[in-house]
Amino acid sequence: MNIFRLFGDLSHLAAIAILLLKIWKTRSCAGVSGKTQLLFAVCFITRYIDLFLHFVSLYNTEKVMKLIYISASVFTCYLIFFKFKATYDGNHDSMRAEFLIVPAAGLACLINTKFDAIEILWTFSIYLEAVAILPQLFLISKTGEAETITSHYLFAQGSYRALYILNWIYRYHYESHVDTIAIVAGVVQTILYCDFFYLYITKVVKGQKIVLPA
Amino acid sequence: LSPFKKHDEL
Repeated sequence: MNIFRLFGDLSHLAAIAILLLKIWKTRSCAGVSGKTQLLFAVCFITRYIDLFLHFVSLYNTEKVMKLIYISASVFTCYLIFFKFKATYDGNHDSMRAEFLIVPAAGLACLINTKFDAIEILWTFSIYLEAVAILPQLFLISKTGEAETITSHYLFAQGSYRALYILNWIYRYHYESHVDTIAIVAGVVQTILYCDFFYLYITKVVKGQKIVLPA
Repeated sequence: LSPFKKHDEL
């Protein structure tokens, strides 16, 4: 464990907590893409499937973190699609999730380190996570604005994988550990946030709201 | 006996 991965995981936890708080406090999921949250839930379940296969005692933080990620993302989907369904902005959350799931699944079958079920599920989860934020970014571009709290959520969510890139550089240098598939997907994922990061740093930090040119 | 844990990150 290194400082980059530690802060990456903390940033990821913060993102999940910020979103849950936003929906719970405002009792509304306006401006939140339900599809992105569904895709994240699928990522966690397919990536941590080993938790369900051979049960291991929750002796270490990694297992606990995995369970937190899975339960928090499923709970977020519950809030969006059931509890606060009336506030779900289905019209603007219109990116076709199939256009993300099918290519990720196909690519996972073509490019992977080992052709076995668990490894393909893990690879699928990595590819899907790289593009899972697209429906959320698409929704913001359609509505033309993002609530400040939602911007903080996106900033934390984007920072988590950016910090993981630093973690991979660190591990390459000090542990000569390389996981090419995760690195390439992580770089793509972080690049997708670039224009949002620019808007966030130039606007939200100064207290302005993000409003995209209509 | 879990196979050698290749992916040790979240």
